[in-house]
Amino acid sequence: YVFTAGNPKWKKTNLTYRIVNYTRKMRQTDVDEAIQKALNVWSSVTPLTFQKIEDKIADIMISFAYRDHRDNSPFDGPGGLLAHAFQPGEGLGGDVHMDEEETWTKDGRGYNLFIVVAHELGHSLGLSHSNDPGALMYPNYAYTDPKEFLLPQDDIDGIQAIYGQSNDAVQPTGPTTPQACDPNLTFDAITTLRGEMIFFKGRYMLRKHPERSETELNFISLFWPNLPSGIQAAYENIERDEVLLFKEDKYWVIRGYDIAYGYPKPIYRLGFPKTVKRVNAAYNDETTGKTYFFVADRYWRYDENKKSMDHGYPRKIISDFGKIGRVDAAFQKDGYVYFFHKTTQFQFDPRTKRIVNQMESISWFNC
Amino acid sequence: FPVAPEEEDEGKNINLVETYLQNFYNLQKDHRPHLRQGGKNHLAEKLKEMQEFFGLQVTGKPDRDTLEMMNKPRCGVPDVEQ
Repeated sequence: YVFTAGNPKWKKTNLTYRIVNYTRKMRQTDVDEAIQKALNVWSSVTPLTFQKIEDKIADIMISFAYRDHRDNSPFDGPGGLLAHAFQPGEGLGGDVHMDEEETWTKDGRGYNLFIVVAHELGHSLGLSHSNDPGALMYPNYAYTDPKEFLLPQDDIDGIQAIYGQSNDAVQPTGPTTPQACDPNLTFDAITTLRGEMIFFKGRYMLRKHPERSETELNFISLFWPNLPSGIQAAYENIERDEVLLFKEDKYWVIRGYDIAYGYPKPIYRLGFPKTVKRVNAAYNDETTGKTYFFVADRYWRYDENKKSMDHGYPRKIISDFGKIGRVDAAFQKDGYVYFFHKTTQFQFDPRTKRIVNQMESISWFNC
Repeated sequence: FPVAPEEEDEGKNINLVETYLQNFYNLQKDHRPHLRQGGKNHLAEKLKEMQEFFGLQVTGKPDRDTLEMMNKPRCGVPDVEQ
C-alpha cells in the first residue's frame, strides 16, 4: 500500500458524504446501495463513520461528470479513465468523480459501480495506488462479485496505518495475493487449458504458458466473470476442447472464454452419490478417455465416452496411487499425472503405477 | 498519401504511451522523445518506472505487455506523485 504524498488524512473520524447527481445507467436505489456498500468497505476496518447528507457541502461529494468538468482532469469517454478522486482536504478534497460515459452496473457487465467507488474512496481517505495486483487500490479495474468482495489485507494495512484499527473486538483480516514463488503456496485446483497450465487459488488463477518464463496472475473473473472464486477441482477434456470446473456440488463446462449454456449443473449428473458434497481434484487421462475424480480418501473413474461412472468405484486412493493419500489438485501432462497435496507435488506414472518424483508445489514457476 | 497500417499503429502507440505517462507518471508534456536532455531519454525512464510498478519486464520499450497494460481501464489518479 502507498500513502498519498504528504500523508494527508481527515482530522476527524465522522465524515459526511453526499451524492450530488446520479448516473442514468442505474436505478437510484442501486447507486445508493453501491455507494453505501463501498463506504462500509472502509468503515468496517477503521473507526471512520460516514453520514449521508442531502444538500449542504459534505466532506466527500460524489458525482458523475462528463469530459472536461473543470477540475483540470477531464474524462475521456467510454473505457480508459473510469473515475478519479481527491485526497483529504477542503473544497475538492475527498471528492469522487465518476465518468458518466461509462456503463455503470451493479454486476459483472460494464464497470461495477461498487468496486470503482470503493477504490476511489481509498484516495478520498489518503491512500495512493498499490502495486499489489490483488489490492483494491491497484490502479486497473478488476471485477469481483460484490457479494464475494473482501477488502484485501494490503488495503486493510494501509488504511489502518492512517486511521487506526476498527473498534470491533475482533480485527477484520483480508485475503492476500498469491506469490508464484512462495514455497508455502498451495492450490485449490489445477488444469491444462489448450497447452497452458492454470493454477486456481481463491479468486485468482496463475497462468503458465510453456514457452514463457514468467507466470501471469489474474482474477478468475477476468476471463469468466460469472464463475465463483474458490474453484475446488478442474480438468481438461482435450478431445472436446472443454474444461470442467467444480465447486461444492456444482460443475461448469467452459470452452475458451464461454461457459456452456445450462451450467452449473449438479455433480450428481455425473454419477456421484448424494453423500458426495464436493470434489477435491480431477484429471482426465487422454489416452484412455477416463476421468479420475478424487474425493477425500477415495476416487471415482468416469468414462467420458459412455458418460457414466465405471463400476467398482469408489476405490481407496492409497490402494492404487500409493502414498499420495489425499489430493488437493491434479493434472496430466505428457503422460504423467501430477498430484498436489499441500506444498508437495508427486509425479506419478500411470503405466507403472509408481511415483517417479516428488517436488515442491511451485516447481512449474521457474522460481 | 495514406499511411501504411504499421506506421499508423506505431503512431497510435506512441500517442498512447506519451498520454499514459503524462497522465500517470508525471512525464512533462513539453517533453519530445527525440530530444535528449542531458543524455537522458525521459520517456524511456518513465516507461521503466511504469513497467516496474506493474511488475512487467523493465525494458524501457513499449513492448506488447506494456501496451496491453496501458490499454486497461483504470482509475484516473496518477500512480506517482505529481
